Amino acid sequence: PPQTPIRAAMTSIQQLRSDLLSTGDQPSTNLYSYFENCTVDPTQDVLKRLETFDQEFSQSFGQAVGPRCIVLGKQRFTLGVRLYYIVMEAMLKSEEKRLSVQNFSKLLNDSTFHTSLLACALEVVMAAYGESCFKAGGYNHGGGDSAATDVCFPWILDVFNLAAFDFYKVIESFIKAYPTLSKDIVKHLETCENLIMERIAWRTGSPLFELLKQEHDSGAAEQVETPAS
Amino acid sequence: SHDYHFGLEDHEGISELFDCD
Repeated sequence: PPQTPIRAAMTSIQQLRSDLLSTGDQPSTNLYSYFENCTVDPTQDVLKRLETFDQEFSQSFGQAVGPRCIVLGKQRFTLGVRLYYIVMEAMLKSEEKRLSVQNFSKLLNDSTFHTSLLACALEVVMAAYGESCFKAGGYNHGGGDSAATDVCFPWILDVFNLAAFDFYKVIESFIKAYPTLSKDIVKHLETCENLIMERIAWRTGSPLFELLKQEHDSGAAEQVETPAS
Repeated sequence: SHDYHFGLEDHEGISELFDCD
């Protein structure tokens, strides 16, 4: 049958739901093993962070969509956490294979990494439900419905007080780690990526400016690259 | 199908992106 925006949205939801309904709300045994292999076990921090973000996300979702939607926000958050755990485990498996190490203590105790990964998982869930779109984008399922546009990207960055530049870092690894994402969701993430690269990362206060300054101060800018590289 | 452009090299994993390598 021909692909329509409604059919595409339904496919995205069904696919994601079937993946996430078969998994639990807690880290899998394998993911726990990665936590236990760390020099500093991140388990308690991971769980505490999720508890805090659960409150913040549900409240902000309710404010944006409507007070009666706090429950809906909680449901989205639950699905987002499941996806966060699945993708984190897949990323760690891939890193273990690539680096031949099992101790990811530094990464797994990095709050920005967890926040970015969780934000990306929630962005995927909201995009699957047609809640996150782009006001000037080509696939705004909400049409004139203000509720559907209030949680549009980069709304999630404000909720978690996350720098766009840090969110950008997880997108490609997320898509690699979860290869069954529907093409509409991949397209959505790519649009987020483009928005960050073209606009959001250059806003006042972005950590990108400090990084560029550090690069310049370290003399990296003076090094001339060969045409091949 | 939608073809995402993967730009990272093989030596650039999530650990490097968060300076945790």
